[in-house]
Amino acid sequence: PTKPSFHDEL
Amino acid sequence: MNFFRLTADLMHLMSIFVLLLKIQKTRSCSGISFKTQLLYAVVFVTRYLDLPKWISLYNTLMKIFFIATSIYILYLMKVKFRATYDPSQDTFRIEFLLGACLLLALVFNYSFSFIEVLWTFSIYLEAVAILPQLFMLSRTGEAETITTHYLFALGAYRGLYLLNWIWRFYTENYADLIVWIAGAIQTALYSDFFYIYYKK
Repeated sequence: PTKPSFHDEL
Repeated sequence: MNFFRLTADLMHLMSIFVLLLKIQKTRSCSGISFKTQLLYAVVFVTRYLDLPKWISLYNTLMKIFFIATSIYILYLMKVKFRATYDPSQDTFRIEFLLGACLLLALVFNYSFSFIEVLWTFSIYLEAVAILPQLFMLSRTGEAETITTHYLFALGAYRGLYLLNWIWRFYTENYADLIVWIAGAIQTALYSDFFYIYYKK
């Protein structure tokens, strides 16, 4: 799957 | 940060305040599923293992708030107002949820590291963590108004996150498939609850 650069959501 | 995400987070905060207020005011946790609250505590602890990583003051404070309040709610239910909790109403088997989510997280993740697998696990678990609560409601057949407000705030939080993702997709080219799929399932569970509740 697409990888977000980092987890910034809560 | 956009309007949808901020409002969603605030609804999430509100849901916790509503729950705490209900327990403190009525001095009772009747109608609240301990198992759902336990799952939420597991969700927050496993997701925020990256707490030392700095994103923003907002991010850090919210993480601390969610971990602290979820554990405090467990304390209220299991120690302070223990007598008002009826385990015979709270019979959903969470072992299956925990096992299935862990298995899914081990298979479908962004990278196979300890923190990343547990983060993914928390995303999957959050999607289904409300099931013991919904199961309890369907068994007792009736929810106190305040419990409905709690569920409404939680449902609004999830719905707004969907709008936030659409917004971020178009404005930031942001994509997070794992969170989207789990979030869509989670929102569907709440919609089902609202539909049933609305019809009643």
